This record gives sequence, C-alpha cells and structure tokens, in this order.
Amino acid sequence: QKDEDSTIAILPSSLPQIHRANMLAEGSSAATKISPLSTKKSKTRWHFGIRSRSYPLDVMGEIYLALKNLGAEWARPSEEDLWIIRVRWKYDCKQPSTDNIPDLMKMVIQLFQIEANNYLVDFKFDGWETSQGGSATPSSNEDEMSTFSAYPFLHLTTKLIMELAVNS
Amino acid sequence: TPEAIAIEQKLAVQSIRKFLESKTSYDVLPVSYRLIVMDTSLLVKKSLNILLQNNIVSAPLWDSRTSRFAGLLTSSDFINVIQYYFSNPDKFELVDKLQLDGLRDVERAIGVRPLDTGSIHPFKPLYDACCKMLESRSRRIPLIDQDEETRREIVVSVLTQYRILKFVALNCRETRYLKRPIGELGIITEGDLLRCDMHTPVIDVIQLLTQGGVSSIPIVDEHGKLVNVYEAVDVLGLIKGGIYNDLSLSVGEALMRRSDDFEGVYTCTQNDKLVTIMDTIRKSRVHRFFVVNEEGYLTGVLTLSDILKYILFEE
Amino acid sequence: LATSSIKHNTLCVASIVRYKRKYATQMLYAPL
Repeated sequence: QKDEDSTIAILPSSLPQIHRANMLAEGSSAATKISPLSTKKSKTRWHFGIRSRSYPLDVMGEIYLALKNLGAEWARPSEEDLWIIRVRWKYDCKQPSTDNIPDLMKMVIQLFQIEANNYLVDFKFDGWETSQGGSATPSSNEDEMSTFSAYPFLHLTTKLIMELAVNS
Repeated sequence: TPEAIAIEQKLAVQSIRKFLESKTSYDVLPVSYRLIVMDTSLLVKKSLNILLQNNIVSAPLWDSRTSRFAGLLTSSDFINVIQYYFSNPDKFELVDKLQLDGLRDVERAIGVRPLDTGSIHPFKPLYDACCKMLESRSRRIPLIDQDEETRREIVVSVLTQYRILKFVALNCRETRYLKRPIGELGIITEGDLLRCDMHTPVIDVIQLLTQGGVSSIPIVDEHGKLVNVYEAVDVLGLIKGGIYNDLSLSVGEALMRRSDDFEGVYTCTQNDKLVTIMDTIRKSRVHRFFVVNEEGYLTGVLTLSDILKYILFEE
Repeated sequence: LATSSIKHNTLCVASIVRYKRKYATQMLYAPL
C-alpha cells in the first residue's frame, strides 16, 4: 500500500558519482588521487578437497608424511583400501580437557581419480573419541547429530593442507 | 480519525511484539546460508580484504588454540586500529603485522571498552534476542549453540537489527497499520546531533564516531543542510586504501573511497509513518533515516535501534 | 570439505553442515 504522502528519499548529494563530481568541481587536490573501492568481488573459486596431478602413490606418501609431521596417527590400511586413510588426531587445544570431552578427532582421507592423471583428495569428518579410549557418546539418532561445529575439523584440515602445500 | 489511527497503531505494535515473542532467532535464518569465520591468527589487514571481498562488514572470530568462539570482528575494531595508529604514528610496523588476537590489546592501549555483543541460543524467542542486542548497544548478536559431542560453542549465525526488522517487514502484515507520524512517537533522536562539514579532517570525524558511540556522523553545509553522512563502515575502505595515515585528509575526500554501489543516504521528515519506513527497510539496504525539514535542514535521526525499541517497549 | 585457492597466504576451507532443519556453509579463513 503506497503511502502517497511519504517523503522518504535518497539524498542526491550522497550518491558516490554526484559526491565525486562535487569534490572535483571544488578543486580538491586529493580528490583526483582517491579512487572508489572496486565493486567487483573476485569470486572465490571452490574445489572439493584438493586436486593433484601427481602419481597416486606419491600423493598418498605426501599425505602420510604430512600426517606424521603433524603428530596424527592412522589405522594400518588393508590391501583393498590402499586409497583410504583413517586418521585419528589429538586436538590439543588449551582447554582443560575434562575426561568426558572427546579430544581425538577422526577423519577419513580418500584419494579419488577424476580422470587420467587428475586426482582429488577428499577429507571427511568421522566423529570424536576420548583419549581414555572408546568412542564419544554416539548420537542417539541421526537428527541429534545436527548441533555439530565444523570449526575444529576445518582447522585441522587447514593445518594438513598447509603442511602439504609447504612440503610440496 | 487520529484516535482511530492511534488505536490501530497500538494494536498493531502489540501484535508485532507477540510475533517476535512467538518466533525464534532460528526462524530468521534462511534455509541455507553461509557463515564466514576468521581464525584469530589472521593478520588484521588480511581480515579486511576478506570482509571487502565477501561484501560483509563483520565476522565471528574463532580461536583455534582454545577451539572457542572469540567474539565478533566489527568496524569498531578497525576504528580502534586507526586511533591507535594516530596516537602512535611510529608504530606503523606493529599495525601492519597486527593479528586479530591483538585487537583486545589495541582496545586497552587506547582505553576503549570492549564491544560486548552478548549472545543467545538460536531457539530462544526472537524478542529476547532483540532485548539482548539493545542492552549490549551492539547492532548484532551471535547465535550460539553447543556442539553435542565436544560441548564446545558453535557459532550458528549472527543476527543484526537490520535482518530482524526486515524479517518483521516481510512477515508482519500489521506494519500497514503503523500510520501515526513518527514526529508524534518520540522515537527520533533530535537536538544537537554530532555533525561535521565536508572539510572536517576525517580523523576528527572518526573520533566523533567513538566519542558519540554512534555508527554515522551527518555532514552538513554552512547553513545546516544535510549533504552526506560518514558511516563507521566507511573506515574499512579508508584502511584498504592505506590513506588513513594522511592527517590532512578531509571527510569529503575520504568519501571518495565509497564504492559505486553505495545506495545513498536515506532521509525522511517528521510526517513520515512507520508503515512506509518499514516498507523501505523491506525493499532496501537502509540502516538509518536522517530526519530533515521541508528545506532539507537536518533535524534528527531515526536509527534501526530507535524503531526496534519502539516496537519492543512502547505502546 | 571444500577448499579455495590459496591467495595472499590465506586459505579458506568450508563444510556444509545441517543445523536442525537448515543448512549452514561454515567457512573458515586461516593464514598459511
């Protein structure tokens, strides 16, 4: 319902183009040197996991080496799943770790082939465990698990990706 | 009749309030949304690039050492850095290498109180989130839940006054009955507003922002006519351009940094009504209305806080 | 896990997480 007698307006002299023209007309010295913030936002290009064109076994070797440097541990791979690493990583944060707060993060790292010599390393969160052994309280049902904070997982993956980037 | 309009307005405000009490902050969230969080070990200047690149002016911080939420990065932090730099021009190196976890030290160094944003659980009533936000004088409030396994905080999202009023404008049909002139409601901030003119040094205007605890300073000409506004978020462009160390820079020159997609300063008069104010909030990214008289002379300002307070507590 | 190209020594990683009935793309920017 348009209210005919509305006097809401945009102040013309506040529009960037008009303001700039006024400043230049005033002969301000700095005005010629100051350019507006660019409106084009360089779009962030997103990838699933990280890409690699190296030889698959080399990629796996790099990952194991990085995990070792970062103090993570992993389950011994079985013959049929050479391309999956089941990681367990102590999240050593400065919180007084009370016994019932799990501090071992589990992660699954898997190598996928996209096409000939084009591979993708995928990282997947796989729950928590407590140092005292045993899995953290498994959520009673799928729905419960929705209050999940990805930030510890995201943090550890940045450390791993940086280790891989620095090593390579 | 004015009496009928007054009664309608009163009932509409009470109905909108009931709406805010019946909804939760979770209801305001889109079905899918993104939340940009920054690790506190990032450099402040890098964080500025990330805000500008993503077209946002604030972001929650996350401390990976303690695995906890570490407050919100807002334009106030960048204003503090500029003021710190002006008090310590020899510390350029330190400012250049300042990390986000160093911002609290900057606050202490220039003697400002940390911005308490408070926080609330996403499933508490939206009305409670509004009250908490107004108490904390912040214009945004983090929604915090707890990770079920690790008991650690999850930042679910951050609600702003603008998003809440837009949610009301989009969902409450009662806003169409808010037909009393805003001049009658006693919600306009009038009197001697902090103001400046186009030649005021931008550093003095930034001081006014801090001193007044406000997020914008109106710029008037020699007769008192409103010509533009300097906003706290304009500081991001100033730092990005690295021109903040030019003491002589006027606020008019600093405004040349504004990007071309800036929508302009919204004005209204005492005779406008909340029905059209809310309609404007529904359609545009507006954060305040400067109140002018028929000739365009500045007489006051109507902020989103003023509107929210009226809806929550008046009538 | 989604990753962005590393730019200016900054890495951004993201994960889409279901929160109750809504979907949050949680993004974390961290320095290299």
